This record gives sequence, C-alpha cells and structure tokens, in this order.
Amino acid sequence: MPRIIAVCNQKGGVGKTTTVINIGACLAQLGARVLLVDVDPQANCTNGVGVDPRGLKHTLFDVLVQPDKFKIFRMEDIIIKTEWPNLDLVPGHPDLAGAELHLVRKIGRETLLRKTLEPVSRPYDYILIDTPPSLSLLTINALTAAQEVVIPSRAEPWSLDGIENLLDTMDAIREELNQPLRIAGIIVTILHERARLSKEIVKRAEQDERLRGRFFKTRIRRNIKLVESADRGIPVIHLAPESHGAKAFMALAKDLAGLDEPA
Amino acid sequence: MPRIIAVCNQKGGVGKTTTVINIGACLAQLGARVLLVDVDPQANCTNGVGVDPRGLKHTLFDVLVQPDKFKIFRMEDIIIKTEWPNLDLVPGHPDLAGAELHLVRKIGRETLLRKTLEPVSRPYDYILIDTPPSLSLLTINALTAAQEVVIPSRAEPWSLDGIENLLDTMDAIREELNQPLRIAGIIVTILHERARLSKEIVKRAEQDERLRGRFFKTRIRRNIKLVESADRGIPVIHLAPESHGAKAFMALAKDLAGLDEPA
Ligand SMILES: Nc1ncnc2c1ncn2[C@@H]1O[C@H](COP(=O)(O)OP(=O)(O)OP(=O)(O)O)[C@@H](O)[C@H]1O
Ligand SMILES: Nc1ncnc2c1ncn2[C@@H]1O[C@H](COP(=O)(O)OP(=O)(O)OP(=O)(O)O)[C@@H](O)[C@H]1O
Ligand SMILES: [Mg+2]
Ligand SMILES: [Mg+2]
Repeated sequence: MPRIIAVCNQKGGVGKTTTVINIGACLAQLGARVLLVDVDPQANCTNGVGVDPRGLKHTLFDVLVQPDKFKIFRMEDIIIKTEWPNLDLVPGHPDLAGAELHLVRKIGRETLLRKTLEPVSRPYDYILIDTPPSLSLLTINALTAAQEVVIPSRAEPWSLDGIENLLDTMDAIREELNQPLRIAGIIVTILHERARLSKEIVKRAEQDERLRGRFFKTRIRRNIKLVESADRGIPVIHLAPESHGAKAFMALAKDLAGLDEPA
Repeated sequence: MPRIIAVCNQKGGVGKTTTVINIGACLAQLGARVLLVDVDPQANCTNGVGVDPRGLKHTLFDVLVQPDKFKIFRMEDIIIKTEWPNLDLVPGHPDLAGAELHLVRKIGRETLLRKTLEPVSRPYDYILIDTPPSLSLLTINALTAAQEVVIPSRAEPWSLDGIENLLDTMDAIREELNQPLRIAGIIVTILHERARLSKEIVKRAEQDERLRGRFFKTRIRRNIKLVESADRGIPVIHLAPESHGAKAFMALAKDLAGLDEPA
C-alpha cells in the first residue's frame, strides 16, 4: 500500500515542484517504486522529468474532465514511465487551468483524484502529488487523495503565512470529508544560509505553536544546479549527484522514508 | 485618466507583489497618485504595505461577491490610504479564494473588476493590480480591467514558460472581450547576477521572437532588503532608500513613467 503524499503551499515559487521531482527521483534511486502526479496547469513537474505535455495525446486533464463522450479515460491509459527506473508520472497539462470550471458542478468534485488514482496505486511505494499555488479545487483534490502532506517553504514571511492557511484547509478537509491527513513535515527550501534575516525568520517559524517540531532537519540551500536541473528536465540526483542539491534531497528522501542517516 | 497596469505571471514567486508594492511606492514618492489593487487571496500586497486584511471589516471580496443582501459594497467604501502620501490600496483578503466559485456563474464575470474600479479611478495617475499565480477568473478580471501588463520573471526556465501562456491568454482577451491590452514590459527579477546559467537563460529569453525587445533594461537583483521589506510591511524605498533594491525599483518606476534616467 503506497504512502500518498501531497506537496502543498499556496505561496508561489517555494519549491513544491522541485521537491516532488527530486524526492521522487531519490526514492526511486533507493529502490522504491514511485509515481509522480502532476496536478498543476503549469505542468512544471512534467517538464521537469523531461516530458513535454504538449506532445502527449492524453493527460490528467482527460481523466478528471472526461472530454470525450464515447471514451472513458483512466489513469492506466495516461501513466508514463520516465527514463529513470522506478519513476513513473501522471502528466499534467495547461488545459488543467480550465478543469476547475468543469469540476465545480460535479458531485464528489473533491474526491475525483482519489477515486481515479485508487485502481493504479497498488504497485507503488510512494505517490507524490505536485499542486498549484492556490487552495482551489485541484489542490483540494490532491489533499483529499493524500494521507500525508509535505510543506516546502522559503525562509520568507509570505511563504510561512501560507502555511497557516493551508493548515486551516487541512482541518476543514479532515472534518468535512472525514479524511485523516497528517503533516509529514515542513521543508525549509531555497535557503540563503548566510543571511541573518533568513536565520531569524526560520527561528521564528520553528517557535510558532502550530509549526513547532514539524520541520525536517534537512534544509535545501540555494543551489544553481537545481535551476539547471529544471532547465534540462533531469532530476538533480542524475544531473549532478555530487552537488549540494542532490545530497540534500537524498538526505530528505531517506528522512521521509524513515531510513536513518548517520548523524 | 489613469494608466491601469496589471502585474501578471502565473508562475509563482517571481516578484509580482514585490513589483506592485515597490513600483507603486516609488511612483508615489515621485508625486504620482497611485492606487494598488490586491486581487490575490494570499493578500501579500495588502500585508506588504502594512495592512492586516483580517483586521478589516470589508475588502475587495465584498465588492466582487456582494455577500450582504441588504447592502451594496462599492470600491469607495473599501479604499484605504496607506501611511505614505499618494499611495492608496484596495485591500485583498483570504476569502477571495472562494470568490471565483461565486463569480463563475455571473453574467459579465470577467469584467466585474473593471466596472467596479471605473467610478473611483479618476483621481489616480497609476492603478497597479497585483494578481495570483494562476490564469483563473481573478487574473482574467485584472487583465480585463487593465490597459497594460507588466510581466515579472525570474531568470529561470519555468518563469519564462509562464510568459508564453500569459501571452496566449492576453490574445484571447483582446479578441473575445474586445479589450486593447499591451505589454508595458518584462522585468527580470530576483536575479543572481553572477550565475552563468542565469545570464544564459536571460539571453535565450531576449532572443525569443515573442519576447524580443520587450524587456525593461532595469533588472532587479537579489537583495535581502526586499525580504525584510516584505517582513516589515514597508516598501523598500522607505525602509532602505540606499539599498540596491530601492534604487533598482526607482529606476524601473521612472522607466515605466517615461522619465528618462541619465544613462
Ligand atoms: N534550492 C534551490 N536552489 C535554487 N533554485 C531553486 C531551488 N529550489 C527550487 N529552485 C528554483 O526556484 C524556482 C521555483 O521552484 P519551484 O517551481 O519548484 O516552486 P513551486 O513552489 O513549485 O512554484 P509554483 O508555486 O509556481 O508551483 C524554479 O525555477 C526552481 O528551479
Ligand atoms: N529582488 C529580490 N531579492 C530578494 N528577494 C526578493 C526579491 N523580490 C522578491 N523577493 C522575495 O521573494 C518572495 C517572492 O516574491 P513575491 O511574493 O513578490 O512574488 P509573487 O510573484 O508575487 O509570488 P506569488 O506568485 O506567490 O504571488 C517574497 O518573499 C519576496 O520578499
Ligand atoms: Mg510548482
Ligand atoms: Mg504575489
């Protein structure tokens, strides 16, 4: 039975997609069978593992919206194997931007992703869901499909404010959709370590009542290799295994998997 | 008659809000009368000029959604003067996250912001609209209310891909809503100047057919003062007038206003 993890923070540009791709690729390298699910109309996760969504005939859009009256699209029809072993992908597409308008009137509109993922989930150890920077219906679908949430955040005030709103949304989902949902952890990302203000902001966040004790100890520092990795569509563990970025994500993947690193 | 400028890029964390606040504050300091309009449920623009949306009785949410059967909310009821001269604000609020569900079924749902802004716009020289990281109904409202668009982008591939989608959306708006909409310019933001990859990515973008010639020559480099400015809710020109960030935004404001800087 897979661990299904949504990676969320409605603040933009905090490293959600970078986290999904790179934790996924590291877990796959460690031997886990991993499925990445790209629920974001920007489709950065899809591009980030070397797949161009515009070159695909069918994507997550077709499964959620079912645009064809004569054909039912299932997850199994659209799952792609990436070029790395153990790393599969449910591709996103820019058309997802319009998906919410279709979904808004459907019965069970929040549980559509969970229901469609269920038949294909058994072969996987980890399913990692990338979400858009919003608390809208696509993100709610991801939170409802998941059992756990990983929250990347920069050491900046607006990324941390975003977490408070996300926690409120998670509480609402637990209550109204009767969905157990736990926080796997908060990751401090794109960290400019030497800036005094960054340290101050992280310290302040770690003392916040709702956030205390929830931070992964691995922090992802700023590393240009992660930008190059996005640019080339190759996870950093394969592009530059000796880089800070690769090592940090590998440590994070092991932490998430409960594999203890020597201190 | 004001210049109405939407600041857009559906990629997250590229500096949209930072651009709205700081170009706005610089123009106000130069003597222009400026209105900032916060159309983002994250309400970072509101917080960034020292206003806590949760402390307000009424915000843009009330004007767009009209939640009270017995009272009509107008822009004039919710506009706030910030603590700096010439700088006013239409405050946003987290409840805007739900606004799109209400708006989706309204006739004229794309032109609501334009119609409600029109009666209050005359006293201003510049109206700058901050938008969420999405191409959804709130952003469409901003694009339809505006005559010009400023596009911030990081020197990173996914921010630049976002611009292509945005240009397509602008084309659609021009055609279907018969709305003239021009690009005031693209700003390269949060630039890590010394990184060879950043230079490469900027150069590549400047040669793209659709983007060529549209870049502001001022680039906003990474500057921790901008993070501090966000944290303290004070525009950088007031917090740290001698900082790189303040000087860069002042140059950008003058460029936008057509005031020529000595080279
Ligand atoms: N540790 C890092 N060091 C340097 N650059 C990074 C790092 N992590 C991510 N980036 C870059 O920062 C940008 C934003 O990251 P990313 O797209 O993963 O964030 P996101 O939260 O998914 O954004 P969005 O809200 O738009 O979905 C990307 O261009 C990415 O390559
Ligand atoms: N030039 C800069 N140097 C350093 N930090 C910056 C700079 N510009 C913006 N920032 C910081 O980067 C973060 C993202 O910027 P900002 O919130 O303005 O982007 P945005 O595009 O509005 O994000 P969103 O898509 O979430 O609305 C903020 O914490 C901001 O303080
Ligand atoms: Mg993303
Ligand atoms: Mg913003």
